[in-house]
This record gives sequence, structure tokens and C-alpha cells, in this order.
Amino acid sequence: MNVFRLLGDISHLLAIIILLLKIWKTRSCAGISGRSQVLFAVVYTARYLDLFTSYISAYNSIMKLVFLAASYGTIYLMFIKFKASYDHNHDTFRIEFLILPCVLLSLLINHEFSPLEILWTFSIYLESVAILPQLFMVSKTGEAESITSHYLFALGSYRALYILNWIYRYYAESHYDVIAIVAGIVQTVLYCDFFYLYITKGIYGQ
Amino acid sequence: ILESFRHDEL
Repeated sequence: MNVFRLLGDISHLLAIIILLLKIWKTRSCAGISGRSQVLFAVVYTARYLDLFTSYISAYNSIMKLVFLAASYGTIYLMFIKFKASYDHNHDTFRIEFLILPCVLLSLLINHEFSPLEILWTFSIYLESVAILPQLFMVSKTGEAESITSHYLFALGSYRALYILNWIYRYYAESHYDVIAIVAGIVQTVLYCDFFYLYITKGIYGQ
Repeated sequence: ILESFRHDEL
């Protein structure tokens, strides 16, 4: 565990908590893409099946369980509890255009053709693009509440910090994973436009 | 090595 990895995980956790709190406190999920949230639930489910097969540490298991629970909790709040506030008219990104290519790509480009490995690869590919419905929604409505912006900033920072973690691990442990690195870079690049707006708006005010 | 990376990172 290095500092970049830890900061990345904290940033990821923060993003999820910000989202849950926003929905809970305002009793509304307006401006949040349910489709992105469903994709994230698929991502965590596919990746964290290893909870059943390998134990790394308490930290590792607890974080995985928290991500899973928070993700399904968010879906429950959006699609059941505060369903009336869900802005489905603006949440129209066709997720099959993301899921199908990711399925295909994970079958073609993976480290090992085994079920768990393919699911892991699929989750990495899908995670890299899972935010697109949310970014599409923000661009469609032309604005995001500041709390939604904080959520996006924290979520985007997480993968950017993981890239620094991978650079560190490459030098410190001579270890790298091409699939994770390429997908992580794609994921971070997708946030760049948003990062730019977030920082400039943050500095220069509304 | 591959194994530990897989399951360790979130």
C-alpha cells in the first residue's frame, strides 16, 4: 500500500459517500444518472466476486463490501425510495453500447481465458466508461449541482491517483498490468473536460 | 504476482 493507492481509495470512498449523502439529505436523486449507477453496480459485482475465492486483508475485504453495499444502496434509493425524483427523461444514454463492446473486448483481450479473469477484465473495461451516461446527462442539462460536481471530481480523482500508484509500483516493485493501466488512462481522460470546468469554475466562481 | 495485484487493488 503506497500513499497514491491510499489516497485513491479514500477519494473513491468519498465519492460514494458524497453521492449517498446527497440523495439522502435532499431526498432526491435529481441530476444523477441511474444508468451510470447500474453500470457501477455491475462493475463492482463482476470484480469483487473474488471475495469468495481469495482473502488479502481486512482492509481489502471491508472496502469491497462497502463499495458493493453503497452501490446497491444508491440503486435502491434511486429506483425505489426516491424514484419520483429520478430524472429519467435526461438519462437516455444507451448503455448497451458500452456493455456489449466491453463484453467482447474482455473476451478478446485478457490475461487468461478463465471465468473470474474475464469478469475482472470486463469490470475494468466497463468501469473506464461507466461514467459516460452521467457526463452525458450533465452536458444535456447543461449544469450539475455543486454537490454532483464534487462527486464527479472525487470519482475522477480516484483513477488518476491509481495511475500514480501504478507508476510507483512499476518503479518500486517492477510490477505493472497493461489492461488496468490502459483502461485507467482512458477512464481518467474521460474526466479531463470535467476536471477543467470544475477547477476553473471553482477558482473563478459562478 | 498477477493474482495478488488482481485481488489487492480495488
